[in-house]
Amino acid sequence: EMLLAEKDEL
Amino acid sequence: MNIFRFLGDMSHILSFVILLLKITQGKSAAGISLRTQELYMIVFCSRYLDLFWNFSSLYNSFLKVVFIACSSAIVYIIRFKSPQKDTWNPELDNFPIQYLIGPCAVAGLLINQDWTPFEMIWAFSIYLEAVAILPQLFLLQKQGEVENLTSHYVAALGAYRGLYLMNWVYRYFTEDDYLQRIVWFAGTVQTGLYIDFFYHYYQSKRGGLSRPVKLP
Repeated sequence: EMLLAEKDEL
Repeated sequence: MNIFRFLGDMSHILSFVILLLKITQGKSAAGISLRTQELYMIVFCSRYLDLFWNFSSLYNSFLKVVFIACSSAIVYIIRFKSPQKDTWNPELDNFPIQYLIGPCAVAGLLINQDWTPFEMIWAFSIYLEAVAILPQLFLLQKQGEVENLTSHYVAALGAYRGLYLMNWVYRYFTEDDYLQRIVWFAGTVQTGLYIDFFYHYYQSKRGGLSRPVKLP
């Protein structure tokens, strides 16, 4: 399973 | 949140302030690429679609709204408002942006983190942001000499990219599981586009003189 990077940047 | 990321966001906001001041106070959009501004509007509107379902922090959500609002306001003023709309020169600012949007859309469909519609749109926005400054750089190149405020605007955007690059390096070494290949690749390409501009910006601003930037 691919780990999705958290979208915490703009 | 680290200092590089924060300062990066602040110089991004500064770039909007400089541009808005220039076109509202100076009443002219001469030297500003509407094409680039439209690309940024597309970038923010597509990337921040997740405002409706993702919440990371108030800071993030607030800035997302600010970025969409500022880029929309800039496009609106240059396209529709007098006297600014009469100062925009479509013959000079004629970069064929369909050749940027098309390939970025295909890249977004093919190369993304997960095969969901939003991940495709999100990747598209990352790729498009990387090249969105090109119409502006080409316009400056054509004009040869760059007005001070315009050069400060591009410099603030370049600083934002450089600081984000440092933010990624910092996060890579301080956080576990922090991997963002798409963002890093596109961000590095994007920052690279500013290198030539920064060389000329430095040449004309060194020694505290405020000469206009001259491009070859």
